Amino acid sequence: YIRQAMLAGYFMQV
Amino acid sequence: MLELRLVQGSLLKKVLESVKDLVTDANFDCSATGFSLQAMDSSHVALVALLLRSEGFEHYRCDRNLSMGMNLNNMSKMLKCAGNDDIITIKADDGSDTVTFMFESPTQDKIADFEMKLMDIDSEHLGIPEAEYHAIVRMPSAEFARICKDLSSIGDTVVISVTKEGVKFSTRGDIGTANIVCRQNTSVDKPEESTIIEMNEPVSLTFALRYMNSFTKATPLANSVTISLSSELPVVVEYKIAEMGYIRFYLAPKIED
Repeated sequence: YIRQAMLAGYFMQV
Repeated sequence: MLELRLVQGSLLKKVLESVKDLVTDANFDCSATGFSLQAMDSSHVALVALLLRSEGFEHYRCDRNLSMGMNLNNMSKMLKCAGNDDIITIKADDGSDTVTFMFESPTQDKIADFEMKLMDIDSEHLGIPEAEYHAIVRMPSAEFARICKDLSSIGDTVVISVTKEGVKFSTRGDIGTANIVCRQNTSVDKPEESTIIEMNEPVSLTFALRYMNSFTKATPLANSVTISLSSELPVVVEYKIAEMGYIRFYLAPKIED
């Protein structure tokens, strides 16, 4: 199964 | 008070065309550094970061930092009314809920102003650290656009793999598979037509072609595109805007669980 990663998994909210 | 005069108004028109399909509403931030934007698409998978440095404007007045919420579709409608050779000036008063776009023809015989309503947008700002990438590919932007377009007629996702052989773009779909390999090519006279691959280690990542195709709307802004890949980070697809700044698109990969 291939899922789409989210940006929030890589970058922190500032 | 804000007043930004951009002699090459077509740049702003092209910027809008390259982001309006990805993002509906966005805050444009104005500071001493320049005119910038950071916005995510509605599914929080892709992000666009734009910077037009203050030095690139013929006149740049920004008395205090200002964030202006704009509907990009409406902004695009207004900018489409500017001629390609027009000088565009963006004006806003402190505390005003409107922004004015002024278009001047190069011969100064036609001057138009369009006032657009601003909007309040709760935007999330992400901190994007400087990072080391496993591989950085620079290639002609038109070539990259062509590859994304061609592959999207076969499949929905693209696997981008960088090895010492070159960069490979692959897809698969119901009708079959496709692989396009681009090798390093610096022997051409025109540097903008060369493909340069810097690889620290091999990397292979999968991305949704729908987003990649959307990023290629920025192709008219630059002859070259830079694709930075790391297995630990979203890909960065960057178009440099001549002497002014950049537009960068970040896209989170598809991951096999």
